[in-house]
Amino acid sequence: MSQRTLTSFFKPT
Amino acid sequence: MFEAKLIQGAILKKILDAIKDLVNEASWDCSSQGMSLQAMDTSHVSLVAVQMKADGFDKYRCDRSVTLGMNLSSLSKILKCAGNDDTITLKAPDDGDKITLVFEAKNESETSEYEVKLMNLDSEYLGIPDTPYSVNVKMPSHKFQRICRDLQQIGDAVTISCAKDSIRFAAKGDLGSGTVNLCQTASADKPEDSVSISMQEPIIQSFALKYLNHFAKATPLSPQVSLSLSPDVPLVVEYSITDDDGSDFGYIRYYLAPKIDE
Repeated sequence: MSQRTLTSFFKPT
Repeated sequence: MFEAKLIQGAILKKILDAIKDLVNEASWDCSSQGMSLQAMDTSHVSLVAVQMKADGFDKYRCDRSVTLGMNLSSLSKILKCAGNDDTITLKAPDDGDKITLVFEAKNESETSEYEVKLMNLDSEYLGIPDTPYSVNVKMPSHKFQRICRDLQQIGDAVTISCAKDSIRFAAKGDLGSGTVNLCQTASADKPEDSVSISMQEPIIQSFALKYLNHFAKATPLSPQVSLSLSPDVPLVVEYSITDDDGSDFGYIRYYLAPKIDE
């Protein structure tokens, strides 16, 4: 399994 | 001028214990509403968000909003110098380059004062959508801590699945496999020991145990932990922060990106 990063879900404001 | 006094200084010690190993440097945003922090770990897999409400402090003054960037392991080292029963006061003048921490022992004449250097950090804030989740589970925080610790002996990842009124944590590795199944409890005699599950749709998702074990360092802050899951979105692990009187002081929330099958 590969680990995703949070930045692929939440975008900088 | 920023000044915040907390009679139960132990709360601040516990908050730092819960974030310092995940995030090395972060900025506290102080406003008239309170103190908050948002920071990702260096690999950008997890994020911690802390909120301490102004009215939870015993004295709180923030003339204008300030950002206090600091090395959290330095702050944690300084907070270790405060006793568990000490009152802690944070002070920062406008445009200063350091923050002052004053520790006062209860019923004693001893006062100690420490200073921590502030840093200019390029903070990147992420917008976290406020969405409903498919599954919400509330369970004893010590139970969550034990499950994560036990399963890390078996494998690197835990698969969390939820169906009907039970939640299942499963791990497998070279030595074998392990699963822990928790069912919703009926009794409300001891709310802190209860397991409650609210499910809109069944879910199955995998997460790295290394991060969950970091999150579990917040266990001393709250007897209950809340897990929120939806398909293909980060997991939310929340500990509410309350003082000795049970008043709501804020929260510490962790977000963790899922692992996916390639």
